[in-house]
Amino acid sequence: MNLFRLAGDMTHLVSVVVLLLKIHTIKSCAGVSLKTQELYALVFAARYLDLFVHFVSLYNTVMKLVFLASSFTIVWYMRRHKIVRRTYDKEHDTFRHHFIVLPCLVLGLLLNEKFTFREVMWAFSIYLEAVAILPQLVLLQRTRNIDNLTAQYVFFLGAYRVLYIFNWIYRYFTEPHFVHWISWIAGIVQTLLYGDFFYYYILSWKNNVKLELPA
Amino acid sequence: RQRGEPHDEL
Repeated sequence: MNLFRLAGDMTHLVSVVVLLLKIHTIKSCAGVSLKTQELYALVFAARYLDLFVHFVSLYNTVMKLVFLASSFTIVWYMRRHKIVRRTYDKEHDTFRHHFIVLPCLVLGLLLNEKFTFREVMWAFSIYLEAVAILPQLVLLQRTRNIDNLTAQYVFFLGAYRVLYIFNWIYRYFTEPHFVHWISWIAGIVQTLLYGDFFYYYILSWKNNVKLELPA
Repeated sequence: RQRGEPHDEL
């Protein structure tokens, strides 16, 4: 475990906590894409299949449980909670996320570290996570007044990916034969998707104006 | 991490 990876995991944790707090306290999910949340729940479900099979560390197990619980809780809130579900921006959250699940599954079948069920699911989850933010970014372009908590949620998600890239660079230079093309390429693609969000987010923060993403 | 070992990253 290195500082970059720990900081990355903590930033990822903060992003889901920010989102959960927003939804739980103000009972609103305005501006939040249910499709992205469903994709994330699927990412964790597919990736953490070895939760009870391989014990890596207490930290690893606890964090997996936290990410699984939080992602499914957020989906539950947005789908089932009688107040929150009414604030869901259904008509603007129209990204056809089914169209990205299938290609990621096919890619997982073709490009994986070992052709076993768990490894295919793991690769699928890596590819899916890379594009899971798309529905959320599309929704932000269509949302007029983006509220701070939603913007912070996306910002922390992007920050966690940037930190993971530093983690991989560090591990590449400190651990012999630490090579993971699947995570690296998918992770770089994922981070690039946040590029223009970061640009407009930092610009709005510097000029102290409301965040607006150009459509 | 050799092949087949559990992925140690989240």
